[in-house]
Amino acid sequence: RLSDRLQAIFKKLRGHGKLTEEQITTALREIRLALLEADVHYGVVKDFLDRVRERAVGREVLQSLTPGQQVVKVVFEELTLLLGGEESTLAFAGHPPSVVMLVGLQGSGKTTTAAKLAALLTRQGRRPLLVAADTRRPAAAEQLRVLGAKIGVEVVTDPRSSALALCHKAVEYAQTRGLEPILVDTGGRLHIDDELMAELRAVKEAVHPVETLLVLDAMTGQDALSVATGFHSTLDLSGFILTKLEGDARGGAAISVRAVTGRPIKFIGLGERLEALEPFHPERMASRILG
Amino acid sequence: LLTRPRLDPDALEELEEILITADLGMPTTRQLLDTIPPSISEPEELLHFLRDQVTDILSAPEQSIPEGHPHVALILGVNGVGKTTTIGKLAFRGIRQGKRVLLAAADTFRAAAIEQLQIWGQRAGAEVVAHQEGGDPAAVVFDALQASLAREMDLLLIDTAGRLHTKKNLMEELKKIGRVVSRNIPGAPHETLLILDATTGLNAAVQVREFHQLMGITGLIVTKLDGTAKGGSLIGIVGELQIPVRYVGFGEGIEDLAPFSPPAFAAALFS
Ligand SMILES: Nc1nc2c(ncn2[C@@H]2O[C@H](COP(=O)(O)OP(=O)(O)OP(=O)(O)O)[C@@H](O)[C@H]2O)c(=O)[nH]1
Ligand SMILES: Nc1nc2c(ncn2[C@@H]2O[C@H](COP(=O)(O)OP(=O)(O)OP(=O)(O)O)[C@@H](O)[C@H]2O)c(=O)[nH]1
Ligand SMILES: [Mg+2]
Ligand SMILES: [Mg+2]
Repeated sequence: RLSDRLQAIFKKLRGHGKLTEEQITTALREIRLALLEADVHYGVVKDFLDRVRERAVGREVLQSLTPGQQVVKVVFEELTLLLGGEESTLAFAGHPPSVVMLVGLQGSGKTTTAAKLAALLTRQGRRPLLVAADTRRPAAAEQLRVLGAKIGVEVVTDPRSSALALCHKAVEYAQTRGLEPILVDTGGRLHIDDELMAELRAVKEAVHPVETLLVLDAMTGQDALSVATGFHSTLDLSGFILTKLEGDARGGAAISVRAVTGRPIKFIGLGERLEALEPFHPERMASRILG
Repeated sequence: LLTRPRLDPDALEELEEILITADLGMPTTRQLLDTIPPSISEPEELLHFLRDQVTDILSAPEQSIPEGHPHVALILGVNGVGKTTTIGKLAFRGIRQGKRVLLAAADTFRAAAIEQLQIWGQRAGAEVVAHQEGGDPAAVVFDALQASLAREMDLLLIDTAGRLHTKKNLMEELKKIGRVVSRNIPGAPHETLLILDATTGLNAAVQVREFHQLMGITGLIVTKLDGTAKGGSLIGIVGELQIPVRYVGFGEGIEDLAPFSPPAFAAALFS
């Protein structure tokens, strides 16, 4: 564990001795290894370490009786700061119906998460509407329809409609039926697929979602940075949902996407059941990433 | 960090960045960089050398596949990696090769999983054995095995539900499916293929180890290589476990599958 490794580095220091440059460098190297092992992006780790180094040569560490522990504390605090700071809630528009768009790579968990959000909102006393705007994947609409039926939430589908037309139809329907918010499940796509990214942009410009959430698999590696950057630059994301977090992936992608976009992680997916959605807790994520 | 004084430290750092951001992980990156002979100093030479090293590692595992009639392949992997889609692609390949192909819809858990596979079956020209959603996956597999024998199928592909290797009960279910296969067709499953998503980071190695320990993985398929992820965790995985990579998936279309080519993969890594 990182804390044990750092303790070992600093145990040679007795009382209020000055930390050597070598000890700090060695400590930073251990932290770097731990973060890379956790799938945090290479460049993001570099920037993060600069921040840690600044504090590591400061009084709080130098004057500590247990500098090893203090450095761990610094890293944990800096990670938590980086990850946190905002509420895990969905925004709502000034006048209904608000639209929430779920986007992301293939297989990240968007359809399941759309249904989870619908379930959560229903428990909170709202009456959401699901939109099966994935027009490409075999049986995608059916998948959302089955999930919607489980939780008593209506699903707008139409095998002959485009994603854009479906969203227009959904807004009208929601308005007439007083349903809110509208949860749009989009088809998985690559951030480098210009045509499909343009499709998303067109939907966004038409229905002005109050949330544009990137649904990201917690086991995503270094690629998380390009994915987040790609989706963010085209769509101006409002936040992230990290899925499959009940597994044993360290989840360093969370750090990368937060660092590169500044947008918050709002929820985490902890399983395949529709109840398995929770608000994001930065300190818990920080300690998980540190391993 | 590295003990090659003849190599420019900036060049080494650049290489390290290329390899780490390709998801090789630090241990494999260090191993690779440590193999650079002192005689090499030019960047061109360096890249060429590393490409060859990667190609060698990925070509090393034993490649033979046991023959079966029907040939039974069990498809496994964590959630969302591309199992069902890859089966569609494999089925199409088989049909193209003149084989009689049958698919088993043994993901009885996830919403519309059966329908999804049935559509792929239609696209490929392969029949699908399926029960109800919520049914026993082992029962589907049993029926599919019987059907492939009775109808003299050449190839049976078994789709399973995505599952995290951390879920003991789901891994037990998988083991049970494996037993149903081997009890009903001697020598089967002839292939147990783990599907890996190229966007996955270092957890891919954990997935392979866990599934391999439980089931004995005979081959890997890496999907979504049409994205920006390089799938570099494969190098450490193949090096450690000597499991061959059989195919790569590079798109959502039925033909977006190709036999794995170590030199092509190595070249893409450094491009
Ligand atoms: N273990 C686990 N599995 C999840 C979680 N969220 C989703 N899944 C599973 O991940 C797989 C993919 O989920 P989908 O909802 O189909 O993903 P998607 O992003 O809609 O996929 P595409 O539409 O093809 O891009 C399914 O097997 C889900 O049950 C989670 O939090 N934990
Ligand atoms: N871009 C790209 N997408 C792929 C590839 N292979 C599969 N996909 C997509 O990934 C998503 C998930 O594919 P599935 O076949 O449903 O994955 P799965 O492993 O069966 O998922 P579960 O059964 O839910 O665990 C779909 O949107 C597929 O179209 C690939 O090689 N490239
Ligand atoms: Mg979907
Ligand atoms: Mg599937």
